[in-house]
Amino acid sequence: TKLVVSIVHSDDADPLISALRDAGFSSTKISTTGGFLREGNASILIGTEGDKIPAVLEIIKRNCHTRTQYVNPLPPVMEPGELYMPNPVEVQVGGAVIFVLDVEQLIRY
Amino acid sequence: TKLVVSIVHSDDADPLISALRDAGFSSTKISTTGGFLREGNASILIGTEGDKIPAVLEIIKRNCHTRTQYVNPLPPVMEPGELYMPNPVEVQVGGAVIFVLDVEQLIRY
Amino acid sequence: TKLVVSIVHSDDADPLISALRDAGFSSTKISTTGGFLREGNASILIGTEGDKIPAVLEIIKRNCHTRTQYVNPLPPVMEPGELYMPNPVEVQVGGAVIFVLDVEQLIRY
Ligand SMILES: Nc1ncnc2c1ncn2[C@@H]1O[C@@H]2COP(=O)(O)O[C@H]3[C@@H](O)[C@H](n4cnc5c(N)ncnc54)O[C@@H]3COP(=O)(O)O[C@H]2[C@H]1O
Ligand SMILES: Nc1ncnc2c1ncn2[C@@H]1O[C@@H]2COP(=O)(O)O[C@H]3[C@@H](O)[C@H](n4cnc5c(N)ncnc54)O[C@@H]3COP(=O)(O)O[C@H]2[C@H]1O
Ligand SMILES: Nc1ncnc2c1ncn2[C@@H]1O[C@@H]2COP(=O)(O)O[C@H]3[C@@H](O)[C@H](n4cnc5c(N)ncnc54)O[C@@H]3COP(=O)(O)O[C@H]2[C@H]1O
Repeated sequence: TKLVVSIVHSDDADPLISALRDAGFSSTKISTTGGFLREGNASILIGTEGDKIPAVLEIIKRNCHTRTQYVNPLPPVMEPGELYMPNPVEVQVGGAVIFVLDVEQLIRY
Repeated sequence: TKLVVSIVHSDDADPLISALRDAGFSSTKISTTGGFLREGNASILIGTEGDKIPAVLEIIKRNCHTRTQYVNPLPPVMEPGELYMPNPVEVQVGGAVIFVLDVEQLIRY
Repeated sequence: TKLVVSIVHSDDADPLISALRDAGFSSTKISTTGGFLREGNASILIGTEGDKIPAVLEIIKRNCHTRTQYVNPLPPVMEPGELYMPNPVEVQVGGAVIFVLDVEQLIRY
C-alpha cells in the first residue's frame, strides 16, 4: 500500500476528488497554506495499492492545471513621499506537487 | 519510530485523543474532509516506537465506532414538473482508517 | 527525497516559513491541534533532498523556541461549597517535534 500526498490549487481540489471517486479511489482533503504565496491550497491524501499509482497520477495530471498568478513583490524600503508602483511579478503556480510514501500497514476498524 | 495516521469520525476524535493521553501517547489532530461524504472528519497523528503500535491500535479500535449514515443520492436528470423524492441510501462510515508509516528520524528541539 | 513533518508552536510557524523560503526551501503549512494542551499549533511539510536535511533542521532549530506555559489542571471532584483554587502547572512546550519520512517518488505536474 502507498499513501499519495498531492498538494494542489484550491480550485482543482473538488474536481480532482470527484474524478478520483468516479474511478473508485477514496481520498481525504486537508486545507493547507503555501509557504511562498501564503495562499490557501489543498493537500489530498489517497491510500491505494502500489500497482494503482499510475492510474492515480494520471487522474491528478488531468485535473490539476498550471496557472499564472500575479504577485506584488514586497515593497522596498521607501523615502517619505515616494510613491510605490509595484510591477506585479508573474509566478507559475504548478498543477500538483505529489509525494508517494510507502505504507507499512493499512488497518480498518 | 513509526507515524500512525488515523482517519476517524469527528465525534470520535476527542475521546480517542483523551484515551491516548491517559495511556501516555502524544498526538496531533488535523481537521480533514472525507472525499465521498464531503463531511468533516479528523486525522490523528501519533508518533511512537514500533513495539507500541499494537497498544495504539487497540486504543483506536476501542474508541472509534462504525455508524450508519443516510445519504441522499445525487438527483438524476429530471423532466420539468417531475417531483424528486430521493430514497436515502444507507452508508456505513467506518470506525477508523489507519496508515502506519516508517519514520527515518525523530528529532526534538 | 525526504518529507520533513515539523510540529511547531503557532507563533513560530511564519518566522520559520520565511527563514526556509530565504534559504530556498519550499514548504506547506497545516493548522493542527495539540493532543495534550488542545491548543492550536502548526505542522510544516518540507519536501527536500536527503543531503539538505541537516540545513533544514538547523533552520528549524534556530526559529523554534521552547516556552513555558501555565496550564490549569483539571478540577478534582469537589464537595458542594468548596472553593477550587487551582495552582497552575508549568508545562514546557517544545520548540519542534520533527518526523523525517522517506519519499518513494516526487512528481510535479
Ligand atoms: N522561492 C520561490 N521563488 C519563486 N517562485 C516560487 C518560490 N517558491 C515557490 N514559488 C512558486 O510559487 C508557487 C506557489 O508556492 P507556494 O509555496 O505558495 O505553494 C506550494 C507549496 O504549498 C507546495 N510545495 C511545493 N513544493 C513543495 C515542497 N518541496 N515541500 C513542501 N511543499 C511544497 O505546493 C504549492 C505549489 O507549488 P508549485 O511549485 O506548484 O508553485 C509554486 C512555485 O511556482
Ligand atoms: N465509492 C464509495 N461508494 C460507497 N461508499 C463509499 C464510497 N467511498 C466511501 N464510502 C463510504 O463512505 C464512508 C465515508 O467516506 P469519506 O470519503 O467521506 O471519508 C473517508 C475518507 O476521508 C478516509 N478514507 C478512507 N479510505 C481512504 C483511502 N484509501 N485514502 C484516503 N482516505 C481514505 O476515511 C473516511 C472514512 O472512510 P470509511 O471507509 O470508514 O467510510 C466510508 C465508506 O464506508
Ligand atoms: N502527558 C503529558 N504530561 C505532561 N506534559 C505533556 C504531556 N503531553 C505533552 N506534554 C507537554 O505539553 C506540550 C504540548 O503538547 P501538545 O500535545 O498540546 O502538542 C504537541 C503535539 O501536537 C505534538 N507532538 C509531540 N509529540 C508527538 C507525538 N509523538 N506524536 C504526535 N504529535 C506529537 O507536538 C506538540 C508539542 O509537543 P512538545 O513535546 O514540544 O510539548 C508538549 C509537552 O511538553
